[in-house]
Amino acid sequence: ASIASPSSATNKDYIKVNFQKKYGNSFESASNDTKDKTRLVAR
Amino acid sequence: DNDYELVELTNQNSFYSVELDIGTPPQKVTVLVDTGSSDLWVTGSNNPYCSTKKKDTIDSSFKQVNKDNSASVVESVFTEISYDTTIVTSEATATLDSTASTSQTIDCTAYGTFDTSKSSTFESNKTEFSITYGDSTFASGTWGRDQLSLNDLNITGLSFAVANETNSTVGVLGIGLPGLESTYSGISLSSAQKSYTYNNFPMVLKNSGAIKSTAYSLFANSSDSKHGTILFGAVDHGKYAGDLYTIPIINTLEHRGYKDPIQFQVTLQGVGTSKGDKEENLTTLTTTKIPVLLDSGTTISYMPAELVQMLADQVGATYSPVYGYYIMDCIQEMEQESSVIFDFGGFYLSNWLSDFQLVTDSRSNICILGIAPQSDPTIILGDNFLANTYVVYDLDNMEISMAHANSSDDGEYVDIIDGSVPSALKAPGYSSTWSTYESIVSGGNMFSTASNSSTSYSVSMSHSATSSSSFKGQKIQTSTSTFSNSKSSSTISSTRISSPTSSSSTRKEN
Repeated sequence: ASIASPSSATNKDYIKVNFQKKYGNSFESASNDTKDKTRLVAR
Repeated sequence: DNDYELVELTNQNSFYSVELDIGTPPQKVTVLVDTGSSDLWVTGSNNPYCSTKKKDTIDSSFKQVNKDNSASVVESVFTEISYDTTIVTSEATATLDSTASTSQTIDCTAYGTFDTSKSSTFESNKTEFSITYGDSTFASGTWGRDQLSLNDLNITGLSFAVANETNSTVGVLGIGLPGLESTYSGISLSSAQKSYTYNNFPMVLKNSGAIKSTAYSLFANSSDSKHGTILFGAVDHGKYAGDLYTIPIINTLEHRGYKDPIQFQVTLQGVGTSKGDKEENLTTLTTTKIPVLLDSGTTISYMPAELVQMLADQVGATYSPVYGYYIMDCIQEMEQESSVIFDFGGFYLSNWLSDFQLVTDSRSNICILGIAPQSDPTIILGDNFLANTYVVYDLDNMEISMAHANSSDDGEYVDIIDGSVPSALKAPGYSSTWSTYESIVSGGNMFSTASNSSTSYSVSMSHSATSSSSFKGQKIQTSTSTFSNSKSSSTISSTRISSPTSSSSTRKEN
């Protein structure tokens, strides 16, 4: 594979990859929002 | 009036994701970053598990509270998503009890799918792909190649699979060892199929010359941060405190025919606790050597059931059959609290106990201990450990270096990894690695070794709240452990900043 690294890291012999941290009670509802979402829901 | 209320657990899950652009024209897909597996795969747009209607998806985030229970225990049913791959051994047991059932449909719009028919550059290599994970999710499909970029890094040429059938909501970017690739150690390989390894993501970076060593540093960042970083080919000395110590990756599957390690397991030589700042409050739970998997694809941590019981007895947690986890009082901010201390071979990493708590929002101040029992005689240290630990995975030398993470943004001091990890020290216990499974014996003294050396562990932990706004409520824990033995003496001082807002420092998966 030909790796064309981002101009920011070209020829630096390292590659910096930022990853997102997603929070939620399920993959479907996960988001970047780290605030506690607490809800007491009487059915 | 109908005896129960629905309580949504606080928002504590976390998993690490990156966004890929695949095909021509590019289609965006988000995948989970996973050191516990080694294949890249994305969900195909024709996956029958994808629900056409949103209401089909069953969201297990609501919990039932049994009101007539004096403890008002919040019943929670959630599945721990652990992406360490199931390996072809007779011992492979589902390390996690999963409530996800494959009959559930999933919402595939959340993280995107890849439609091969809409890419003019997709090439299938007509090889079957199949993988199963420790939480009973699976993916199967076909291997192929296409235009591919991650953030703005062009990684075209990297083989990836398109899963036309999967019950996992999100695809996976496995960055583990080549031996863990499903083409080599996958459980689906029929005897006829010849197993082989291929160049996965870290190896593609190395072979293309983008990095000098097949090694990377994982900085998971503080527990409530929005992003972390993986530095491929380098180490950032600004992201850890104290010294980086190096230990070997061990092979727990040699008896299964794997002559080299295929997963990131190292030897844990002792587990203990400390209470507050006092040195005399150090307790050794065990000094039995136990294999530990350092897995970014697992959210909480897992230990053999008997060890979790020892820890629970020590910290006042009790097992709740309702949860299937241990529960305990939530540690209040600034309360003098315990730490869990890991001895990796003469160097110690300690985490606040609150970092291992999952906060429910039941009004009875109940917290789940985010160290869960498992039947495997091994330990998985997941995100709630990695959030406080800087880990360098060196795939070329089959070593792992670790230190306390420093998330106080002290700037970047990047060194290229070329042959070995710069500034890392070989751990004093580097060579005394795990060799065979033993029953876990309680007690011992991990804080000083036996007769032949005067290694002693002195802990001075000062928990002090800092008032500055950016670190409001932060605690500074300085643990200094001093080693002196016949050959050399080295003083390790590691300062760790950990947020007491434990509610966001631990996570659980659906």
